Amino acid sequence: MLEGKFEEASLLKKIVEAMKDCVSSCNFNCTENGISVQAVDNSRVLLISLLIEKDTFEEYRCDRNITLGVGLGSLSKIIGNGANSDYLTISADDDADKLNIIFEDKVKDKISEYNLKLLDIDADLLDVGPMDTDATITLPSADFAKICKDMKVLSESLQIIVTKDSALFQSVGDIGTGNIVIRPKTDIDHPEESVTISLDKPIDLSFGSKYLSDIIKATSLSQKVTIKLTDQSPGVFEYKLPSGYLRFYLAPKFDE
Amino acid sequence: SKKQSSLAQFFGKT
Repeated sequence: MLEGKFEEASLLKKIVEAMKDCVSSCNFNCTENGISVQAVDNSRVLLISLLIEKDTFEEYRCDRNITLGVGLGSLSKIIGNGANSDYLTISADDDADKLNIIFEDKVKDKISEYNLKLLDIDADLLDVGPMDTDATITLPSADFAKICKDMKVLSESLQIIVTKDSALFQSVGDIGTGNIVIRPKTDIDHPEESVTISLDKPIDLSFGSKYLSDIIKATSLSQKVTIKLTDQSPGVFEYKLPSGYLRFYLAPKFDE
Repeated sequence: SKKQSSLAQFFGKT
């Protein structure tokens, strides 16, 4: 038996919105410690790794490990029926073929209950493991989203060049070029506005703009995004949850 | 132009 109660439906809404355009369906792996997902997009360029730790929930129990195959478009439709501020409880029996979803209005005496049919998903997982990191950038997630959107008007690729004291986002396209430079900044009054760059080795990597457009759909999950870059390796883009994370691993583009 | 790589080039299967 799995049962997890979110203090606010908005958190699961945001998680599903951040994932559903990248992967249509995925397995939710439920254990006593929480719920995790690994899913890869159809082109096998972008990997999503989600961890919702037990502490994220108002109440949580999972007596036995269970895997729930979920169509994210369908889940999104049902979750969309609840108000952001509702309590949201998901539950499933051990051999369930459906996921039970209950919204409780905190003011009105109103309870809405839905069942989502589960899917049998045969996922082949990738062994991501711990990765070395040459450069780490942490910046406001809204700023990163704007950089990605602004640069996408120029090119299908976004080049990220990190040196000791700056990160350069560069786009070179048919209509012209664009450069955005950000530098470390400590904002004591508004720590969420701070920018940090730590560097072991300079970085010059290019990523597909269309995949970055998918990644920045997670912007509402966290005020900050952490970007971990390693030479000749996938970039890791991490949005922290109250307890857990939503991470994207994006394979880079290379010169032909 | 640049060529998109695949995650399978970096990560093995579990």
